[in-house]
Parts: sequence; C-alpha cells; structure tokens
Amino acid sequence: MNPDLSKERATATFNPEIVTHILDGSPEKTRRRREIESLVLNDPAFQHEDPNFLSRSERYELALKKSALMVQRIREYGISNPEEIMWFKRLGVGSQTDPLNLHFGMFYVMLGNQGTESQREKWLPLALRLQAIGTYAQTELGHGTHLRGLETTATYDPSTQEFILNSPTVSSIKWWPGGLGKTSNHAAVLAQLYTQGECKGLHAFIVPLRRLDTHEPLPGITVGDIGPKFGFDETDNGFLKFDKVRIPRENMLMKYAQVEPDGTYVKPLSDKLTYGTMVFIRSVIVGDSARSLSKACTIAIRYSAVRHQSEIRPGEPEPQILDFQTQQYKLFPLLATSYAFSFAGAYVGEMYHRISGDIQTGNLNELPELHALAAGLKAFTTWVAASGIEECRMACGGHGYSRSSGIPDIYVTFSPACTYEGENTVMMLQTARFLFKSYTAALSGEHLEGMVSYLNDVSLQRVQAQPL
Amino acid sequence: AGRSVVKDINDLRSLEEAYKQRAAWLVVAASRNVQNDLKRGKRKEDAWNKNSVDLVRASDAHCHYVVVKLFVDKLSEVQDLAAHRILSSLCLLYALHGIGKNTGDFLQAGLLTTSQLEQIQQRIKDLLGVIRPNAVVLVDAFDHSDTHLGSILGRYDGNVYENLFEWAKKSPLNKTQVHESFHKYLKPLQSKL
Repeated sequence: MNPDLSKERATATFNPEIVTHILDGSPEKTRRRREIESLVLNDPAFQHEDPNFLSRSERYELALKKSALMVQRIREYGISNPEEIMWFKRLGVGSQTDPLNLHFGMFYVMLGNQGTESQREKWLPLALRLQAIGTYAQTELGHGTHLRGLETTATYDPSTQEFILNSPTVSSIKWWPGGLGKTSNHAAVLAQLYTQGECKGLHAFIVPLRRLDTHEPLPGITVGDIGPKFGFDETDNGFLKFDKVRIPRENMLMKYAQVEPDGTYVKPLSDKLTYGTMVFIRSVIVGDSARSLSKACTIAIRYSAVRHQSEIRPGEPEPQILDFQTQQYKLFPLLATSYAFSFAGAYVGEMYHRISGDIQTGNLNELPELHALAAGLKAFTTWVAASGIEECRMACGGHGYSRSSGIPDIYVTFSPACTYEGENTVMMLQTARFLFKSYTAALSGEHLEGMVSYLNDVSLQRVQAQPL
Repeated sequence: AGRSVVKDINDLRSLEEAYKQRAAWLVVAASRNVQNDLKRGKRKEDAWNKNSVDLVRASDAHCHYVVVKLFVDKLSEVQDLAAHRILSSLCLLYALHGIGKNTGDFLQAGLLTTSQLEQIQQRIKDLLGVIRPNAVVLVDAFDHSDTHLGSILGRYDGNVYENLFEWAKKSPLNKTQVHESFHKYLKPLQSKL
C-alpha cells in the first residue's frame, strides 16, 4: 500500500463504510452488491486481456465473449433482480461497453412495459433465452430527438393484417442503435403508423431483422455497422433500411395504442406512454452521471494524494498535489457534485418506479412531471458530469491523457449521454415547456404539486421577478 | 439588490430557498417574455424559439434547485454524526460553489448581496480545507473496485508508478526492439539525405 494513501485513510474523521451504506441505500444492499461483485472478481473466466491494446474488431469480439459469459453466469447463479443484474454486469463489463446492453436495457424492458399480455408471453421468453436478440431503433440518419420528424413508416394493410415497414428516404435510415449492426436479430422499431389513410404518429413495432438459424439479414432488410466512433468501440451501433418489409399485426406493441384487424385505430390514454422506455433510460442516466463522475473523482483524488510535485514552502519536500488549493478547488466541488447526483439519481429512479406503478393502475397525474424532471435532470447532470470528467483528467496532469489512467475511457463512454436518449438542449426545452405550463396554470389559480410547487408562491406574488 | 433571502450562508435550508427563488425568478422571466411576444401577435412557435435561451436557463436553474434540495433532504436521513458532518460540508460546498458559478442570477434576482458573495467565496476556500483530510476516504466510500475503475492512477493501493511502467511494456509497439517501419521508411530516407 502506498504510504500516502495509508496515512490519508488512517486520519479520516468518519467511517467510509457508513457513507457507502447511505449511497447504496442500506447496509443490506451494500452487502448484497459486494456479494454479487465478488462473483465476477473471483471468476478467472472474467480475467481478459487489456482492451487498450486491441483493435476495434478485437474489442467487439472480446466484449461479446464477456457478454455471453455474463448471461450464462447470471443464469447459473440464479440472479433475477434487475438491480443485482446491473451490479453484476457493471463489473463484468468494467470500463468497456456491452453489445447486449440495449437488448436487456431497452428491448426487453420495452416488451415488458408496452407489450400486451399475449405479446409478453410470446416475446419475453425468446428474449430471455437470447433467441430474439433485440435493440431499440428510433434515431434516423437525418432525425434525432424530434420524434414527430421521424420518417420511417408502418402502413397497415387490412387485407393481409400486416404492417409494411418502409424507409422512404436516405435520411429515414435508422442510425445509431447499439447492437444493431452485427449482434441483433430483432429490433423494436419506432415508425409513423398509417392506417385507413391517416398518420397516427409514432408507434413501436417488433421487427425481425435476421434469420434465427443463420443470422443472415432477412429479405428487404439492409443492416450493418456505422463505423468507429469517439468511444463505445465494443458496441456495434448500426444502420437499418426497410424496403417494404411486411410484419404481422401482432408485432405492433399494443398495450396502449391499438390497431384492430379492420384497421381501426384505438388511441392510447396519453401519447407520452409510447416514450415510457426513454423516460426510464433517462432516469437511469442520472445515476450514470453520478457513477461516471465519481469514478473520475476517485482516480483524480487518489492520484493527487500519491503524486508529489513542485513546492509550497521553499526547501521543503515536494508536497502531495492534493495540498495545493488550486487542485482542491478543481476536484472537491466535483466530489460534492458526485454525491449530489447520486442522491438525485436515487430519487428519480424511485420516482420512476412509483409513477410507473400508478400508470399501471390508470393514474397518469404525475406522468408530465416525471417526463419533465427525467429529461431536465438527464441534461443537467450529463452536461456537468461530462465536463467534470474532463476536469478530472486535466487534474491528473500528463498521466491523465494516458489510456492507463482510465479517464479517457470513462469520458468517451459517458459523454454520448449528452446526446443519446434526447439531445440535452432539446431535453431542457421539454422541461421548460412543463415549467411554462405549470406557471401559467398557477397564475390561473391551479394549485401545483411536486417539485414545481414553488410556482404557487409566484402566483401569490411572494416571489417577485426583478426587472432585468 | 439589497434584500436577501439568505440570512446565513452556512444555513443549507436558506441556500435551498435561494436556489428555489432563483429558479422561480428565471421561470417567471422566461415565461413573461414568451407571453409578451404572444401578446405582440407572434406565433406561439416563434415566441418560443425567440426566448429559448432564457427557457433553457430556467430549466437549468430548476434542475439545480432540485439537486440542491435532494441533497439537503438526504442529510436529514443520516444518523451517524461524523458522516453527517462531512456530508453537510460537501452539501454546503456544492450549494455555495453553484452560487459562485452563477453569481449573476443571484445578484440580478436580488437574492444575495455583494458582501454575501464575498463571504461565499471565502467560505468555499475554507471548506476546501475542511474536506481535504477526508477527500481520499470520501472517494473510497464510492466503493469502486479496481476492476470497475480500470485505472492505474486510481488504484486502491496507490502503487501507481511501478504499474504504469508494467502497463507501458505491454504496448504492441514494444513487441520488437526495432519496428519494421524503421527499415521501410526512415532507413531509406537517411540514406538519401
């Protein structure tokens, strides 16, 4: 053990174990998380070569090998709690990404949340056994967060009771879905639904992409990898083009909106329900912001305690760089931010699960606030965390630039969160729309609940805006 | 400026109130700008776009308030005195640093005075000294294993330099003492110059 770190640990004024329990939620959760993590740490099969010296293709292959091993081990150990699976995978993947991440993180979740009972009965076992390997295909080459602009169409043909999936333009080609290029054989595709000659907006469809036996692309499907990115070397983000591909009516996820055999459209209770999976992922991303920033802070602060450089008082030995006030000013606000975001992540996660429960019973009252808060906190925390990770890298001097520091991997793996699952500025404007509506409602005498309840005070003029 | 909602810059609930009022101030300002443009006959979409910078600022302030509030709320659940003390210092640093980065908003909204801002800058520096002795243990508490961190600089045992050297030796460029590109490109060039 490095003597500086030993000294730091010996002189601390609190017991870190207690704080770990607070961050995990309870001592029992900490115990269980460590138990799960030890399964990975003590498994020689997870000791792989350093990915930093591998090519992208080799990294993808290694990651897929790890993913397959993880799925196998999770089954063998009988781990079924989603949070425990996440703990296992987080350690199994390490600083890399998982080609099957979207299969379990979005495809499977979406089938569960948006499928009817019969759809869940059909698809969930297939997905769980990885017979159907899926991804979430929403973003298009020419269209991103603005969902109404998506061009892919799903036109219902009542004569055969099929939907015809089509990519009418180059800009409508699906672009970016993780695992789409080479790994997946299915996708949950977001497309504009046309029935009885009318567009009914964006809906989700389960579309087979490759043959289950040979993994060859099916007729009418053009699919492949979009090439190297800033990071995410292990993930085969893909493109997908439909040339009038026919799928059965049952492949539309119909828990909320439905198309009857004759083509009659049945509206969902709320349009926002279609995007429930995205709200879930955004709530998860808030916790990811905390984790990624706390990893970068851990690296920078430990290294700052080990590294000695320059001098504060002339003639004395080089001090730990953590003793320089400028270093503290760089790192400690980010450390505080990591804690703040951890608590925010836990809150929005709990809020999602609570309100999802309400939605199941038909209560949609809090859905707009969840939608707005998940979008806003996703944007707020990812912006701050991404720039904070970069600050941590620079706080490590030249060694922070080496891949061995781990910070470049954290940065390139985390920073896309500013643009995936909703570009951040667009997310902030979604939150603004909710704030504007809430303010207008408060002015008209409506009583607001939740985190915007402070706007009730505005209407009573207890808070007065000053002229700029 | 002149009136302040913050009586004591060390009082977390008071700082939470300042963040709340800053959010309210920015939401009201952005909303009124949109409404004024609507009254002037602008289309709804154009009024929205013309004020979108203000609207994003309002959302940002709302989220910042929520994060501060959740941190302050969390402290009330912490029973252990020593843990409570250090987490309170972190929370205070988070709240004060956020004010320091957004002084314009707090001053414009009349939520703080300039002399309080000077106190805040000083208090932030004091807090750096308070957190310093516990900084390493505060990151230990995140409980990231070395496997999860994937970092030589951030190793739990701190044996950084020897492991950096071992890592560098694994570089594929070190597989041979002389890389083949030397014979292909540099050697012929040297013979020509």
